[in-house]
Amino acid sequence: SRISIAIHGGAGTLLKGEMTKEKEQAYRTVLRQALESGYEILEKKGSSLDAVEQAVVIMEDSPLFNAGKGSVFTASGKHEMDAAIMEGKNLNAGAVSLITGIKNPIVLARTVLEKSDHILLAGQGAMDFARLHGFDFKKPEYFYDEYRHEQWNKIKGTENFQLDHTSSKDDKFG
Amino acid sequence: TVGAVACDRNGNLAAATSTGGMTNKNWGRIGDTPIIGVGNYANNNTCAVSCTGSGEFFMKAVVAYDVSCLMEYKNLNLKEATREVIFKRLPKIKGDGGLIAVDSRGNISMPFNTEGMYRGMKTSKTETMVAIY
Repeated sequence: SRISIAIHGGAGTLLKGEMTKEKEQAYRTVLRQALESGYEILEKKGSSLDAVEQAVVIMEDSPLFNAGKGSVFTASGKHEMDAAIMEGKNLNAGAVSLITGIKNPIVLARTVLEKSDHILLAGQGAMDFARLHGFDFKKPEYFYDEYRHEQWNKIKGTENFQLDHTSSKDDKFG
Repeated sequence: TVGAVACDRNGNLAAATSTGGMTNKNWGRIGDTPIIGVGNYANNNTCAVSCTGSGEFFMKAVVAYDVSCLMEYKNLNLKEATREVIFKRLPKIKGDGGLIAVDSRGNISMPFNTEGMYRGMKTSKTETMVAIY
């Protein structure tokens, strides 16, 4: 079969007019890195499951995207992350939710798929499972990002929450 | 949110998605990402899907599995099924966002209905593409 990989870096992150040439180049560099690292696994006859995990790990390790290191702030000033992974061969899946301090949530989701009889683990229980399987936990400073903090400051203390994009309803179909 | 979908040499599909959620979120709010069949899904008989957008609407529309069902039950192809969901069904309930999907022949579709999209694709038959909308 033709080997293929596609990635996305979410919806939004920078507001209109904030995308400078330098930032655009930075985004393109990480997107390309993620793409190439996943594709290389496919080229070497590796599995699609390994390829998608690796591509997501590259993007989780970058502060530019709202996942892993670049996660946004919650109302209580923490970083709560979710992740899921699934393979089409046998419908095996693994997912984690409401986890904090984990450098690569997608790797924990894969561990749930491979080393538990469950599919979705959440909150403290998911973190206990991570500790059981030798995951190390990052300090909050690892997840700190000035831009994300500013995003949060603008709506901190209000009832508002913000997705990573300004949702505009006039048809931006593509 | 970040995500990836892939088809390997054996035609096996996989999908992975990871997110930091919403800025200033409260009450243990969970979006579509960790819910299999909503923000992330893979089935060798149809497609692998990874979504990004307003999670609440993706949950109401059960987006990822919806794409797979349209292929399985209505015999739509990947492009038709993904466009039906992102251009018609999701906007109907005021939902916004996008997805990336691949089928077991290695075709890729990446529709969206809102701004601020970061995408990339590479296959053994096409050029590498990285694009920002």
